[in-house]
Amino acid sequence: MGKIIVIANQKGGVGKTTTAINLSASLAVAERKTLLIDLDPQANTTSGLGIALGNGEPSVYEILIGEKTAEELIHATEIEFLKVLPSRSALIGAEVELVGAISRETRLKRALAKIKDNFNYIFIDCPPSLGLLTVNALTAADALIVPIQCEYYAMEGLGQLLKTIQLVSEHLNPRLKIEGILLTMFDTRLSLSHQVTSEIRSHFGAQVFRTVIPRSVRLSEAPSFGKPVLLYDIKSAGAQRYLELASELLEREEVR
Amino acid sequence: MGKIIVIANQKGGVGKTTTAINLSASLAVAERKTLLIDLDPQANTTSGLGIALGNGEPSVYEILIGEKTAEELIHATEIEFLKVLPSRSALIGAEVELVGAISRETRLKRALAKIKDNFNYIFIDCPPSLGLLTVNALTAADALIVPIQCEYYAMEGLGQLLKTIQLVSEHLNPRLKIEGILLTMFDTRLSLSHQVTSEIRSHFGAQVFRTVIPRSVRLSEAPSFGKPVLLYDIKSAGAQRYLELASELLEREEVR
Ligand SMILES: Nc1ncnc2c1ncn2[C@@H]1O[C@H](COP(=O)(O)OP(=O)(O)OP(=O)(O)O)[C@@H](O)[C@H]1O
Ligand SMILES: Nc1ncnc2c1ncn2[C@@H]1O[C@H](COP(=O)(O)OP(=O)(O)OP(=O)(O)O)[C@@H](O)[C@H]1O
Ligand SMILES: [Mg+2]
Ligand SMILES: [Mg+2]
Repeated sequence: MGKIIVIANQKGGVGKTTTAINLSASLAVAERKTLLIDLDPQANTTSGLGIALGNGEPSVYEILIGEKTAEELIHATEIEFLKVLPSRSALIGAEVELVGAISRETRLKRALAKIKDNFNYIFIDCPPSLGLLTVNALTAADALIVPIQCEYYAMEGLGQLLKTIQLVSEHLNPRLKIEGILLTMFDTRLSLSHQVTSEIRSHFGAQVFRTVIPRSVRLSEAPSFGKPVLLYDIKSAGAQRYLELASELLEREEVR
Repeated sequence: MGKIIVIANQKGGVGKTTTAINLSASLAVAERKTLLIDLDPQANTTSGLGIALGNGEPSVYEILIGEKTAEELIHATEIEFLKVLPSRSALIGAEVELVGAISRETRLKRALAKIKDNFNYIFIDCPPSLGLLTVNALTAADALIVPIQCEYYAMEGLGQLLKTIQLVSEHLNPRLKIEGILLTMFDTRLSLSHQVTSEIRSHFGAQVFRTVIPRSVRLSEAPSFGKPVLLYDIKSAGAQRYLELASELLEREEVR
């Protein structure tokens, strides 16, 4: 039960949040019990699903510092099988406050231990950095999905990310593995998209998901309505591709 | 002499590096002596200008930890009046290593003091976070340019950024002010672009630059040739808008 999948890449704006929201929503409509955790102080996953925390309302920050349990902060969404652990800007403080704390890297892992088996999938959306929040996510994780934008700078940061994964799997989490590399914002009209895609496939081979997410304006409009794209426009290319990605993920599970 | 302008926004992928490279290149071709500092461990500014550091070659990391002076590490570019202080992934270590160091926030400011008057403009490209690297940049700065993508999540992080600017100006740098807010990746065909733009203009009024940067594929292709867009395709909309932005900035200077 309970496979924890982290969505991470320190390069900014590559589609981490968009993947976290739409992949988890696609699995939830396939009736897999899914929890989505927002571990970014920007809280884009939280607002992208239309969740607004009231003044002083606790968030994943209180879980990391030990004031609340994960169970207490699970929020429902419009989709029955999709739940969310929301974030807020207070989370910015966690990186600094936990620097000197005991076993600061395993806070999230320990907080999720009790609820892990209540879900089929737990996704964690990360901020665009390799700091303590992302290390907490990688330490708690079973697997990692790396979204990569089909643009020139996409390949630059991969070396650093792979080094961090190596360090985490050596010292904190030996079971961590890459579930897959996801190509995002692919534009068939641009030769750059084709060049980057073929370079990434030649580097990473079968680790790259078959499903490629196209640039699709519906994907960037959906969060302004607080909805995953499949509730905003199910016929759009963005919605269809994320449903396909969910099936590709489930296919891999069944085969194992 | 020597106006230090920081390009910052913790939201990822909004065009910080693209603005840092192309605005500084546009000022350099107008024969303003310009230094561009890459303060992001991803080193996209460095590679976007075709600079490749050899094994063990020092970077801005060695300046922050005090092993090298800024003067020693200035690199030339294809444009006579444009120089660069390059970055590399070792910079990731600075955030952790400097946490306990004395006056960790003013390292960059002190390193730039000796060379500041050799340039008309010094630009600093920041990583997508509000950690010690960005705080060092804001402490050294005279002014700040905030690129904002014309997308839904654009407004979300602004509150946090403004709070950080407030803290820096109260405790570390009373002269810090917002030079301007720059709208990037504007697509005239998308209603979302128009909605976000009018919302940002109504919030920030005259602080928003008149010049708006359109989504332009030439801008995303240029870094793969290691060139600013004005050397790659001067006639493109991207190149023309950044030249206009440089004139708008110079106009403001002349008026003051
Ligand atoms: N396939 C797509 N087509 C069009 N727009 C997209 C697509 N994927 C994401 N976007 C838009 O691009 C922007 C960046 O995406 P997103 O916020 O998901 O990236 P991120 O990696 O989570 O960013 P950050 O590094 O700031 O956390 C958002 O405005 C989003 O709506
Ligand atoms: N106006 C534009 N039109 C088209 N593509 C653009 C434009 N501006 C930037 N890009 C592309 O979008 C991507 C993100 O831009 P960029 O890397 O400059 O953002 P950033 O804010 O520096 O990202 P990070 O948060 O990772 O530092 C890059 O691939 C870049 O080439
Ligand atoms: Mg995100
Ligand atoms: Mg950048």
